Amino acid sequence: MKTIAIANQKGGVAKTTTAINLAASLAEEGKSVLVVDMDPQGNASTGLGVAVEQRNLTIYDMLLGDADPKAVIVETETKGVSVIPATTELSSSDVQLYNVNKRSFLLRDALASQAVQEAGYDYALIDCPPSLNLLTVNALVAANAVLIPLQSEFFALEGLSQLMLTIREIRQTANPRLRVEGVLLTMHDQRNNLSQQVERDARDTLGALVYETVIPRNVRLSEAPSFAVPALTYDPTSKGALAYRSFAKEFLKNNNDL
Amino acid sequence: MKTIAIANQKGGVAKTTTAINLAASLAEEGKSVLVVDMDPQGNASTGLGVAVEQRNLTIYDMLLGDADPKAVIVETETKGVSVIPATTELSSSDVQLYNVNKRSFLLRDALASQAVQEAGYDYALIDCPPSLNLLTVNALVAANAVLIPLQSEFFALEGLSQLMLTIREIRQTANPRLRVEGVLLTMHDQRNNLSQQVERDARDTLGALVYETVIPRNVRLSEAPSFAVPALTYDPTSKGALAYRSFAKEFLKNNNDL
Ligand SMILES: Nc1ncnc2c1ncn2[C@@H]1O[C@H](COP(=O)(O)OP(=O)(O)OP(=O)(O)O)[C@@H](O)[C@H]1O
Ligand SMILES: Nc1ncnc2c1ncn2[C@@H]1O[C@H](COP(=O)(O)OP(=O)(O)OP(=O)(O)O)[C@@H](O)[C@H]1O
Ligand SMILES: [Mg+2]
Ligand SMILES: [Mg+2]
Repeated sequence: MKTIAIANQKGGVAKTTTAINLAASLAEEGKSVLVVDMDPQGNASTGLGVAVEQRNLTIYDMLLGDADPKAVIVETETKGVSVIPATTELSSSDVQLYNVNKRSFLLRDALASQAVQEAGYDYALIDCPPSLNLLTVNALVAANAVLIPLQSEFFALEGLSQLMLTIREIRQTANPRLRVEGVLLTMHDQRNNLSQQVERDARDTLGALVYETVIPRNVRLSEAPSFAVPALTYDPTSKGALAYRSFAKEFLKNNNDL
Repeated sequence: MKTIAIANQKGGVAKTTTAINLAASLAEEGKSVLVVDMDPQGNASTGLGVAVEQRNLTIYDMLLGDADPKAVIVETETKGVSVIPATTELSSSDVQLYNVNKRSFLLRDALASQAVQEAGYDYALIDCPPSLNLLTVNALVAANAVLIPLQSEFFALEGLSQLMLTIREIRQTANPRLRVEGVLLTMHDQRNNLSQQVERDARDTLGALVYETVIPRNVRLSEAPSFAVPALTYDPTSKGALAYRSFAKEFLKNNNDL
């Protein structure tokens, strides 16, 4: 199981939209995917159709170490995609888990458990909150690599260096194997100069780390969650769905897994 | 001085864009405005032209109680707009300030200081991070009222009830005077159904709390920060600038201050 943290402390850059639609696209390619919702907002859980009433046990219980993964993990309506859901209970975790022994390794330990390993997922995608807090740190410590969604706008580009510093720090301390999986340009508006400029800057500074595939702004991607399904289900031929499929193929090629 | 917290735990809903452009619009109406940047990302500071090199003392120093406000506050290039800047130093605050006595009242005390009061600002606008953490709690405890930017999309609408619960909880404990200033629809795309649906839902459930003024999606609003000025300076006749001006007038009317 390769574990990918989907992280960016800037808000609204399509972390969750990427977690949902990359998961669905990988499943379409025959992969088995576990989406780990590490955001108290629970958007990934909602967008994959796991209603609040179904979230009896959540990632919070798993971090505390006292829940059987088989009881927590929910099979979604999207074949091949399972979820460890989140609820707002998670929002006090920065404080509640602060004094727990090895508090940055809780997610790593949870995903290393026998039950999760035996389920044989090909990929675990961790949806992070918009913060470099204990939850995101847990994700970066648990992950083999971090996928960075980069919204094609100024504030998002500005925040990238801070994220890179955090990744380096984690690599030097808790997780020496942590790599950058890649940087995905999201919510891209081909017609406007700013989007093109951000893309140019990103490719100039980050080179091959930036995926060829760019996710365009497409209203279908923002409508899909209100139907509790990925865009690939809601409107399979929309620009947004096609872009995430194409991204999944590029992602798999990079992993020699296509 | 009326203190307004601009809060919403959902990321990327235009909290910062609203802080910057409401401040500039109020200043155009002759008001004196203090923008308090409570986000470690420091986007409001950047968007108002306070470069990182100028942020020697920041909101973090003021929260710790050992900084003279006159030394921290920066006069921006926008006449009538001053800033208490933020840097990434603030991101460890959840943890570092946890054991400080009355940790939720640090901002209230800082803004109640003689130096701030004597400066005679008409309004203080607090830009919050995308989280219901100690920083946002400080803002809600310090504020007279909270202004909620509501992006016209599904996930943003979903998160509203959690925010309202938090506001009620703060009102019942630390800040009985806390009101909802209003809900501002932001990043609105008139042409798409989802935007219109979110607007309808918001007006149905929240009634008069929702401003008449709606901020449209307008690329000038996202370009302005890369020039380190408000949209009102960058492109004064753009749809975005005009909308924030019109919002400022509605805001002032509600405060019997126009
Ligand atoms: N390519 C796109 N085109 C149009 N809308 C999009 C696109 N990608 C995401 N969105 C919408 O933009 C908003 C922000 O996306 P999303 O919630 O996935 O970002 P996020 O980084 O997970 O946010 P947060 O920081 O709050 O967790 C959502 O309403 C989403 O539906
Ligand atoms: N009306 C608008 N039209 C176009 N772009 C906008 C508009 N409002 C904001 N933006 C852009 O959308 C992005 C998100 O806005 P902003 O950073 O103000 O949101 P935020 O709620 O402060 O985000 P965060 O949760 O990360 O603090 C920014 O790149 C901003 O420039
Ligand atoms: Mg998200
Ligand atoms: Mg902001």
